[in-house]
Amino acid sequence: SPSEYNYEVYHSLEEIQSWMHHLNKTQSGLIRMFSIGRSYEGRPLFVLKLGRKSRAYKRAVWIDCGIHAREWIGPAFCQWFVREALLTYKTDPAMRKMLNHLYFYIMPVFNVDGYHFSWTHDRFWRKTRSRNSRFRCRGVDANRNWKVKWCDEGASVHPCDDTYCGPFPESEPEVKAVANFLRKQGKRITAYLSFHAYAQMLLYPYSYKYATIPNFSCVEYAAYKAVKALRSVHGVQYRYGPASQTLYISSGNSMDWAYKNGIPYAFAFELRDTGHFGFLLPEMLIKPTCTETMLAVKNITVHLLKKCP
Amino acid sequence: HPYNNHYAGDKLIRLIPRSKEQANALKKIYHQLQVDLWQPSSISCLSEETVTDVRIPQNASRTLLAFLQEAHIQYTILIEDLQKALENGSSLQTQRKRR
Repeated sequence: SPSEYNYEVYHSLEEIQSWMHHLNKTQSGLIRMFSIGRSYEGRPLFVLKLGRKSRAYKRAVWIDCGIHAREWIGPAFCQWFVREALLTYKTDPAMRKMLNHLYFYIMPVFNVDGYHFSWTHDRFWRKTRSRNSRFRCRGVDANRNWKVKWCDEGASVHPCDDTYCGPFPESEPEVKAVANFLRKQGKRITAYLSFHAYAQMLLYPYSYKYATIPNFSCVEYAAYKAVKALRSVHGVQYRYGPASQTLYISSGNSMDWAYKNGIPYAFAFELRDTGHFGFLLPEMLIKPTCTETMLAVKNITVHLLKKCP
Repeated sequence: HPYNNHYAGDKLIRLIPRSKEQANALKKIYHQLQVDLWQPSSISCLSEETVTDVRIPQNASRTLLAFLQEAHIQYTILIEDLQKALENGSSLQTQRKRR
């Protein structure tokens, strides 16, 4: 059950996949697990569909974690989100409304090969694990491999660099699988949320250029309210704004692709912290990080349901 | 020790170049030492006033720190020993499972 699994420690890929299988069997009223493809090394790419089953048309929110392997707090949050949803569906009116009106597609570990590698070999690995026939270096930055101003500023053409964009857009099977899935869903996906670390920021498009998105007003206000809600939990300050100005310019990333492909509300979270621990956020900080982020995500979702067209 | 104690002595250093010259100098030394950039994610994003966090292996840290002192680039050591930080951040349960 959700209450027996320890959500306050980091889990290996195998443990996370076991957990997903377990939920699929035991929480079939609200959860269905399915695979959208295979990784470069042949691992299944599992996604959880979370929400009250309904024959009526329901919009959906896509959430992915672990695009970058070393950002372990991401997958920890994705698991936390599912746990909170299951535990509070009956008692929390906001959660009940969310799961009744929307489906949530949760991909707890996007970069399964990289995540596994960061557990077993190199804690600070970032990229996928695909091979390049001409170079000794492996891996592509899965957040530079999307077809939106691909391999422009903020990405690298060198296979040995950590921001290598890949030989062509969607070269990585993981990226292709998610892109295909989202394309197939069409207008049904109303929001895209991606979880990374670290910087304590809530970002929205664009990343690849300095420009204002057409629906800036609704997106910006949703971000403002989310950050305010997040801060109310433990007093932690997150910055928010367009990624290009708030963080740095980067091309070919998933948030920009999602926006360009018709998902009107696309956000990327950079979770705790700001450098004291960096990627090594201690397990004792999983709970406060996830609790505050949960409130931010609920806030964004409820705001989008109520206020945004 | 997790990861065969591979990260013993590795440091996480924060630098903020205060001029274009300092930023260019950092880019050059980062390339030479092949550092692991934690933020920003790409050396090309490095410019004046950019907060950069870099992981440097033990055997290269002396070279980098000497360079920084010579170039008058201020730095802070965020994590003195990454292996210790890694081990301290995991619960006993997790460490036991890994073993």
